[in-house]
Amino acid sequence: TPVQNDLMEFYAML
Amino acid sequence: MLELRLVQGSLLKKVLDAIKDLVTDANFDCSESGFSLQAMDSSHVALVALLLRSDGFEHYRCDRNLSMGMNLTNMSKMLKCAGNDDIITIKADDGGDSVTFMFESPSQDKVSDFEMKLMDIDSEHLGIPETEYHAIVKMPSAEFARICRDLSTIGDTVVISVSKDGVKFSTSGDIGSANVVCRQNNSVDNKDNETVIEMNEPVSLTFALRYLNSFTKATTLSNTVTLSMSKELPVVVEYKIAEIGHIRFYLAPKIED
Repeated sequence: TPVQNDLMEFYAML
Repeated sequence: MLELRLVQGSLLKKVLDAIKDLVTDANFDCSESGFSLQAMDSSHVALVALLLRSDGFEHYRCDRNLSMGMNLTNMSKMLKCAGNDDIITIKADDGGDSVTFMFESPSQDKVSDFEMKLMDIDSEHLGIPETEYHAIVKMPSAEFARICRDLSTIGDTVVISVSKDGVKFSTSGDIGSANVVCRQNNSVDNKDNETVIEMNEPVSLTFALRYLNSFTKATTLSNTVTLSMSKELPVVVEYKIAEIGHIRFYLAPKIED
């Protein structure tokens, strides 16, 4: 099942 | 001193209806450039960014940058007291602890003012990096709302896939599964009915339908919606607000663990 991640984690990766 | 006069007051009522269920408290920031808001939902999965540009107001006075913390439920209660045709003026004093909403009927025969207490809200302003999106889909906002609503009766999540063939919305649940494909079309009569797909490379992302359904409360603000997607990045769901600005929703995708 796909896991819901925190929005900020995505932008932190950039 | 802050004084913002919005002739089309219904826009502000619609904005509040669009965001009040997603965010409870938020800081409205007022500067020379406009009236804006950025806030995350309590689970930190979605973010809303609103901009109403200063040139969209009939009168716009903002002597110094001001951040006003408001409870959106209470603000919505007050704005519901404005008629749909009313002119709305937002007034506040620098350093004051309240904001006043003034409603004027179009014929000027009724004027009301509602004062609301401000609140201190600690909020972190998230700098969203400029990114190039792999795929941008523009489609009728009512169609997008319909698809999200329909699919949420079947499943909890939707896979949005953009390819050269079109944009596909897929879900599955206990009772079965569903796919809706919208192909690019060009409407000669009405640009608002068009589905336009700009794609550099195919993208497929999974989202919780609960949030997308919440975003579609902004459907009344615009006839079209734009979905901007890149691999493993939050989707941006944007509704333009007439000639005055936009409301953007950012939603983190679900990723296979």
